[in-house]
Amino acid sequence: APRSHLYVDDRVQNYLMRYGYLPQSDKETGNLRTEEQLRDALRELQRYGHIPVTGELDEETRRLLQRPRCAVADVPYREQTLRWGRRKHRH
Amino acid sequence: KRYSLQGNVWPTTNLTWSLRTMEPRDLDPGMVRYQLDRALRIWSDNSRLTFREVNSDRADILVYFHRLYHGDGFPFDGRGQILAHAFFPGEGRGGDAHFDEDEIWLLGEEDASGQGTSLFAVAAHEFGHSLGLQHSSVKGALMYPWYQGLSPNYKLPDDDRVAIQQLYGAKERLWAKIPTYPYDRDRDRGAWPTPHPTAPPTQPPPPPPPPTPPPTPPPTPPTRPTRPPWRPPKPPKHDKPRHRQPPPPPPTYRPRTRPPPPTLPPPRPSPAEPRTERPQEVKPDTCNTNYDAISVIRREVFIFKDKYFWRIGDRGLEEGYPAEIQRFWYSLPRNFTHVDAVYERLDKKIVFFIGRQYFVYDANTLMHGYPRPLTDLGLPETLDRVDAAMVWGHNKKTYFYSGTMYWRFDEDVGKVELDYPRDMSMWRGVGYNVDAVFQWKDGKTYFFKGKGFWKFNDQYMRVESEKPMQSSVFWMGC
Repeated sequence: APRSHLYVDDRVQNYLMRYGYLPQSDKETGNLRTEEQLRDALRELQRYGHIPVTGELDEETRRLLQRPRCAVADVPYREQTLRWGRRKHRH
Repeated sequence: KRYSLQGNVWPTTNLTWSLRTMEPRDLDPGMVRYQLDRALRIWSDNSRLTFREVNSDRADILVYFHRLYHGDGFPFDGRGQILAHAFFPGEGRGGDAHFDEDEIWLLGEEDASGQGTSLFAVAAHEFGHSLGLQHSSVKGALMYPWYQGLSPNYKLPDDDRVAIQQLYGAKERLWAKIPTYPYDRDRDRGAWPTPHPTAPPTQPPPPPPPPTPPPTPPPTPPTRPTRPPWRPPKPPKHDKPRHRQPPPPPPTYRPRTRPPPPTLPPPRPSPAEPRTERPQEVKPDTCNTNYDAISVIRREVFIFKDKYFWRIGDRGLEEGYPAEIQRFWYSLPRNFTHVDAVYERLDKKIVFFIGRQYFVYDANTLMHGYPRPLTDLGLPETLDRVDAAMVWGHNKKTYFYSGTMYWRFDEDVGKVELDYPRDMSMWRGVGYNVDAVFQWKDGKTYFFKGKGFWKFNDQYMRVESEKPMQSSVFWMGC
């Protein structure tokens, strides 16, 4: 497959899953993600964190990822299910 | 774009709380309790909620200081990004708040150096979760996910105030009883207190409180004069150090016989549910029992209960079962009463979990050097048993389940993987404290609890149907 222009390492993906921006279940099923999904997740995190919404893993976003915070998910379970429950899982 | 309600609420507005870590590291317990009390007052000042400190594990909101992995599938990360977490209202650990003991907690106001984290600020946020609030994306809201210190005379922002009043109603206001008529500055100067400072005139009136929940029983008249909340004693004037009286212990808590609330979320049993006493030497009733463990061994399903097991082959339940486990697998402990979990490894060895030990069998014979402690697998010291184990057909990885958590086991390394434990809620619909799990020849995963079981959809990571099916009918042909 063509190399993704957007490289998001595991720690960032774990962060996005832990706080509900990506489906937690992917942690277990290892379902692959499209680049667009990663960008959407970053955009939502940037909106929540009130930083420029770029869909890129830029400097501002990396700083936000470092900031101390509460461990409870930002995107409620219920919403995650609605959002991804309908998504057709790619094998 | 504003507050978010999780869905669970407490069935009463009069809640109890208790600090259960008696000696948080390097912190004065009395000062910690004072900050926690201040944080709770942020919410009670803006709603009908009342909070009473008690000294009991049965309080509604239990507060702990923990570090790293602490038995709930949401480990802390040392001093760093994760400060605390809390559980939404509910049974068991519902409402509890955990603070990362490795953080530098400030028990006074913020210090200029920016080092350290205000316990008051984080506790006020976490108690929002304990009361049923999710995070809010409104910057400056108390329920905003990222840490933001609070000013000394902090007032609850509107976003959070409207949220908590939607859940528990607004506090009766003094002037609410006075007939409302236009406020005439000259005529009525000083007639009643000035409107609440954070409610600017343009502020739309707060939504009418939801239909009042069933009238909470009038608070039982305190048997003794209620004490004002504890405040740290004034520093001594004279310079010679005086032995400071330890703060009076909070009153002992007599559990209140509160009628069971009508609409509590399904009970979440406490993590280490004591197993029911086991009648000795009585064969289990094939058509009326739960199971201790289930595993596919050599393509047959073995179901274990107490000291017995059944075999289900291609023709269904084999005749003459249940049989004694010890007749099939030798060298089990003489005093063993049941197995906790069983699974067949990819190399065809059979692993039994009994209490804090595991036994590896080559067919019927215990391999040399076993049993070994669970800690050899990288499982925590505090774990007293494994509830279930399986090799998951979806990814051929080995999983161990216990209480509210699960681990993924790396067969090559012989240890559980680093990013575990995780919370069982990942296996959507299964809940906590499962009895058994296995992957059947149909490629599907089956979770068992009590006398029921769920078929699990590996792709969607959730049960096919919320309602469990009856095990004895489907598996034992009853």
